[in-house]
Amino acid sequence: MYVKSLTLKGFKSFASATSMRLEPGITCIVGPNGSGKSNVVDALAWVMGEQGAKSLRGGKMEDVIFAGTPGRPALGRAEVTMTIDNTDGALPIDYTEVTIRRTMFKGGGSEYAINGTSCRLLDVQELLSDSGIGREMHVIVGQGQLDAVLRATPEERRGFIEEAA
Amino acid sequence: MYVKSLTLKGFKSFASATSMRLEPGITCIVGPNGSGKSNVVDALAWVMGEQGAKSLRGGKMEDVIFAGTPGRPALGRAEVTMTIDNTDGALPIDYTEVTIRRTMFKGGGSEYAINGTSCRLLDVQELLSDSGIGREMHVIVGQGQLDAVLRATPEERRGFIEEAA
Amino acid sequence: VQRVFAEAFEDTAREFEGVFSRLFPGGEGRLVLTDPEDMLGTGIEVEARPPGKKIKRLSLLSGGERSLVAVALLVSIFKARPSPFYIMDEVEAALDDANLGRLITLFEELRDSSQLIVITHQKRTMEVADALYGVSMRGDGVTTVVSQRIRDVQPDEPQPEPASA
Amino acid sequence: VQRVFAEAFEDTAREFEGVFSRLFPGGEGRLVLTDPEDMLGTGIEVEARPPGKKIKRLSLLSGGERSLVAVALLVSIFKARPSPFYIMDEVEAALDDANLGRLITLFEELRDSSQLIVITHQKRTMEVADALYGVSMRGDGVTTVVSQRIRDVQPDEPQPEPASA
Ligand SMILES: Nc1ncnc2c1ncn2[C@@H]1O[C@H](COP(=O)(O)OP(=O)(O)OP(=O)(O)O)[C@@H](O)[C@H]1O
Ligand SMILES: Nc1ncnc2c1ncn2[C@@H]1O[C@H](COP(=O)(O)OP(=O)(O)OP(=O)(O)O)[C@@H](O)[C@H]1O
Ligand SMILES: [Mg+2]
Ligand SMILES: [Mg+2]
Repeated sequence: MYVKSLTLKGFKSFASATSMRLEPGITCIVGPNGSGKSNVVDALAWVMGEQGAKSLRGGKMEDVIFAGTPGRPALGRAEVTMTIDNTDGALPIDYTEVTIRRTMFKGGGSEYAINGTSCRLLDVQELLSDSGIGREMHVIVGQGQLDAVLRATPEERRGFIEEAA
Repeated sequence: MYVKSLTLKGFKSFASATSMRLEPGITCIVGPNGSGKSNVVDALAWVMGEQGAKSLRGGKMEDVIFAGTPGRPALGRAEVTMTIDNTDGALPIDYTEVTIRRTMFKGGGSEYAINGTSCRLLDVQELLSDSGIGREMHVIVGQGQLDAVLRATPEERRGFIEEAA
Repeated sequence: VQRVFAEAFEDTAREFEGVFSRLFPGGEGRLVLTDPEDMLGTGIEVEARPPGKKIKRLSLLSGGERSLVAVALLVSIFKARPSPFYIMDEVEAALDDANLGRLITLFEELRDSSQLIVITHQKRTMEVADALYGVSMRGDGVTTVVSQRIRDVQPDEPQPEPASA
Repeated sequence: VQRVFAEAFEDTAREFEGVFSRLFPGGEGRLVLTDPEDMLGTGIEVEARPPGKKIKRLSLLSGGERSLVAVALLVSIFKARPSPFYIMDEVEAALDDANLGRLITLFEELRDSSQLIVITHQKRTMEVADALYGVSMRGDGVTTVVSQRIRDVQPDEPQPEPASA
């Protein structure tokens, strides 16, 4: 199982719909400071159900919606779609390709869809946790977050292992 | 006024007496991970009177004494001497060259000396603060400490400016 | 639940010894339960001894050493309980050349069984990528993906300038 | 005391606008008192608008942008209220090539009136050093200073290998 593609629309600095095709193996994302690399990481965490505004570097969840620039007005919604190659059946769902989509509107909450069918956050979380991706998202090591692993309490470190198990 | 030389003896990983001559202008210190560069920064903070074990990355103040290696026994004391060129009279003391020395013994406290004469911590702090180096040591930007400047509260930021003023 | 954690901890601890000695050749590290009697509530401590040094509190380790120990812990969890993909955002920041090389070797091992999405400024990390994306923000606050290169496929656009050597 | 702070703040705020626009060409930043009525207790807020973007909360800035804003604040304090020397430990970690160049330009300005002691892994930073020290720990846990080079003076030992390109 691997992430085949990621499409961002109105998510943070990705004002226009932008798709990235990802490969099994190592995909590197590069670019200057402030260009949007960590925003891609935020998009991955967000589409998988991240609920904490702080983990996405915002003050409230709506901060992920493209807020506009001096030359371009703000948008009313953010949408991220993640397409997963499921030929190995790691996701317990009967499709070789699985899309997970999250949409958030200004002033409203989030909507989720699996393969185009509306569902709840819980459905997304359960689908992913069976394949080894838990709610705490230990699979994502955010920028500057490496040292936090060592500063964590012994109990928190136990939590990492429990989540992965 | 500038730091002319720094001598470390038994301070952290500097087991044997080691002297470094510094220049006005830019002095760069380089070397592999774990070789002792930040220990030099700790030595500068320490000889200027740093009182917090945590600011020196230790659990207690005695952690700055060379703790030994599998091949070499621990030492009983740490000593750092800083020699300052004072030809411009920035330090309010009647010498063109000023040495500040701090010594710490295992189980004991610290001893201070200015130009070889025993003195108190307060004397060192007052001497330095008149030349623009305060107790909070805003002049030292430790490894990984840059972001803390932004994470500081508005009141803490006021503190930086007050200390420099 | 207790046994799930106990087994996960055993596997992770075993991986940790191996991974640690490959990141710190000649050194040794281990994971220790704070309360082995209480498998329901115990925490996990990390012990790290870089080569030629004595075991010390983690806070005394250098910036690069701390990064490496954190990587060792995470990669041990990844190897003991694999997930389909991992996302790493600029984890090499504190590493010197030699340690960066060791990290890259670990990435290449993880790639055999998992997808890695790596944000980086480092040329050497880019060189092992199977796919490379450049992001850019051309002064207008909106991110665009400027180029992509898939290994063994001719890019039809020029390769992105590495953000930093 | 209030007036000392008020003047220091004014000078720092004025420097900040200048320094910020040199680190973020086309952008603007300013320091704002949280409570201008209360000069005794007011805190200081930092507003930062990188070029082409809208002012946002600092937490949404990228890693490199945050480093640069922190540098702008510190250097503004250094310029408004100079100290004889400054010590910086690996502050470039999050910066791309372009921003590293801007930081080095700032270092060269500060050098005119203050001594800078800079710990670094970056070749370009080393190139502007007036003096260069290499530290090493040859597998025995003890730091040695392996070489020094003073600008315009022939080193009698080989120059240290830069720790990282
Ligand atoms: N909701 C939003 N609308 C528009 N722009 C946003 C939004 N949220 C964040 N940004 C912008 O995205 C930029 C940050 O991007 P990101 O953190 O991905 O950079 P980066 O490429 O990781 O850089 P670095 O190399 O410095 O880490 C910031 O300049 C911020 O202003
Ligand atoms: N009291 C002590 N006795 C002996 N060794 C010590 C003592 N305190 C710290 N050390 C050792 O010093 C080393 C850390 O050195 P330092 O932090 O200066 O490295 P560095 O050169 O800054 O590396 P990096 O590039 O990774 O930041 C650690 O390996 C630590 O074990
Ligand atoms: Mg980033
Ligand atoms: Mg260091």
